[in-house]
Amino acid sequence: TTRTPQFLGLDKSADLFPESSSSSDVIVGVLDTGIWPESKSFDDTGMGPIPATWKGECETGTNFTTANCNRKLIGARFFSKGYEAMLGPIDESKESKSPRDDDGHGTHTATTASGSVVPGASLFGFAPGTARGMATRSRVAAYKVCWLGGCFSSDILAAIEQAIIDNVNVLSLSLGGGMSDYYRDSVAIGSFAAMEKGILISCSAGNAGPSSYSLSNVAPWITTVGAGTLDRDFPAEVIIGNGKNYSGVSLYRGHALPDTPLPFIYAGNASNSSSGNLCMMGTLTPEKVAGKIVLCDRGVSARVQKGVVVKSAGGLGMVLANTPANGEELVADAHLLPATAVGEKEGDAIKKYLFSDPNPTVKIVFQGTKVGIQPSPVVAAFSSRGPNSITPQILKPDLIAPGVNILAGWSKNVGPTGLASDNRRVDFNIISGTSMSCPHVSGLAALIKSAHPDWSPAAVRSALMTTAYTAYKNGLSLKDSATGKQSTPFDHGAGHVDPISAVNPGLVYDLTVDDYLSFLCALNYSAVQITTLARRKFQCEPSKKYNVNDLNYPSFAVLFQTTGGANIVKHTRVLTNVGPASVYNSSVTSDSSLVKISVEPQVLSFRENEKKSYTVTFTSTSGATTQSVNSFARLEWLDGKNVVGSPISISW
Amino acid sequence: SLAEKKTYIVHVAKSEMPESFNHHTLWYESSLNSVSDSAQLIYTYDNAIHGFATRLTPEEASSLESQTGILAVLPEMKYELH
Repeated sequence: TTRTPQFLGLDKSADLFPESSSSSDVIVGVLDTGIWPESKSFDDTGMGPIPATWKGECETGTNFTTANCNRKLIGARFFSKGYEAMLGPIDESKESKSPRDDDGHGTHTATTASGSVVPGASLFGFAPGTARGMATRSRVAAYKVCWLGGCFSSDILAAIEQAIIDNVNVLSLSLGGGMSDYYRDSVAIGSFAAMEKGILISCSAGNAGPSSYSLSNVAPWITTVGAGTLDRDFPAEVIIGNGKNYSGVSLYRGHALPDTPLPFIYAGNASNSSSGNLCMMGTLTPEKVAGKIVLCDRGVSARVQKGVVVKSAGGLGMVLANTPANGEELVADAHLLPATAVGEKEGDAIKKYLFSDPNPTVKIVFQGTKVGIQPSPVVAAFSSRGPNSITPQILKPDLIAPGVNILAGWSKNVGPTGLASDNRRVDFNIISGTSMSCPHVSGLAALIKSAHPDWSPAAVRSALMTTAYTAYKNGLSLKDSATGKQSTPFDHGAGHVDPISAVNPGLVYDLTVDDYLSFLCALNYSAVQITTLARRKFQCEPSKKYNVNDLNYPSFAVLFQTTGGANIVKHTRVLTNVGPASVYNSSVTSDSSLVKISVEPQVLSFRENEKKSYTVTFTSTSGATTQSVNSFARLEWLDGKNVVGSPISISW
Repeated sequence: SLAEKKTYIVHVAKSEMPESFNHHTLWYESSLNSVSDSAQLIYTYDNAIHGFATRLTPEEASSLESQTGILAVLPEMKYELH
């Protein structure tokens, strides 16, 4: 990536992450669409021998041999038996039966997490700079589990199985599916086994936002990552015939439009189809579109596909307008014709002009790359949101990281739009999704792991979460792109990742396998369900009182029953001091008077490596309410140097 | 019957493997053969889960699930890139 290292402060962190052998001993496994090994991001110059712990290998298949691997890309495997059992033999004329990435997604995620430093990177001159992954000295192992027809659970499980055997340290999964209970979800089950082996599993939260309860990958042993914007944009202004300007974004680079205003038409008025406004394939009337710029509404079909539809109907360019589903969030695309994307409000204003002017005209002015955009980060509208639909007492997502307009490596088997008709080939592509934010956290986790090799996955996650920030430098709270208002822990979890602070978090909330087993007991899982999930006979003790609220999680999700429930809820936590001896004071801030929050003890004095517990008591002062209400608060432990923060959601 | 076959992930309690088997793969094959003439192991797992993946009819899956040591027979799920 060419901007996130600066955005995250990694460019000033050389002394925090020395180029020691421990940083190059960390191996990031990426389950995805495979890998494009020729990417410069996998240059192994200066990398030492492959870690002795590594048991993986590079498998041979279509256009891929062991020679495609090196000291950077140390593993590449593919898992297609489940896919082929379901859909028949792979057509090798259409996709590579090998670790080779024909899609681009897997190369993008792997290079985001671990890519080497590549000067002079850009997409058609957009987002220029030196590209690098988050953990430049870590090693990459690619596990191809996603194919043209999708990613199947039997293949995903086989890849996790192999990654455990191979000895990866971090697993990055930018995929998800459904909202099954943990004992029915292969990613959750496989991740449990990986966690047991000390592997940190980072998963994307999903792109089903901004709807509530839209998260995937919510098991507490998984780090669930939502997406935020960077301080970078790709403006492409729309100037309509009445002289008014509207801001849009675009990654179009190609033949320029004439400098004079061009005829402008709404797609809905250039079609005989009731859904003509969406610029679906075959719906535009060429006689009405030819020689004009066409305004299409976003939705149903791919954004770049709409551009192809306009182009094939003879249109000169496209303005793509958001609908209420997307609000004002702008996602830039490398369109095949001059095109720009505008927000819902801008789109409505432009449509008003289109419907009122008998001879509407428009100009699109492409302005390249701009950095320093504020406020940033803003929670991406598409980023999936809490509450957690499986266990509402566990607050998810865990945190957010950059996931909008991210430049990273790409496959040379596909163009930047992913369309079959896109014959362009690029070294780097700019795309958006929680798929992109997840590998940021995977790479950052690898960095933390290299600085603290003995830390558990839970300790690494805790460090990332408790040091995440929830306010801009001017003190204002993080915003949500979907609403334009302040975001909440259901949107951003603990906040935006801050890797420099995460290296020295002061205190961590650690978790062991036994803690997770107690959590399963607290969920009243049957013996069969626990054995299915945890691969062992585990008997919940009938005399022991298990409580989901006591899972030593770095965040709090408090549930009050709307009727008949107690109006006091207690959560107990254990903090481990990973810094020097120190005294920490607690501080609680809350946006609601409906609940009283008290911490006992209020002060914790730690020796080195000492553990101390505390209890937070939440007292609902409103009595039982028949309505579902959410409020939010924050608990911090401060010693004058470190701030160990935890988000709190409170629901009635 | 072949057309209605689906992929299932079969979770087993490895501790309940009969002593007559000296390797879990043999147990899995035997269990499969007892419910299906044609089913084959697609994958066997020992680290991510204890169990295997196979193609079965719904009736075969149901029959397998009732066997001793079989914890769950879960249908294949499709995941999507984010």
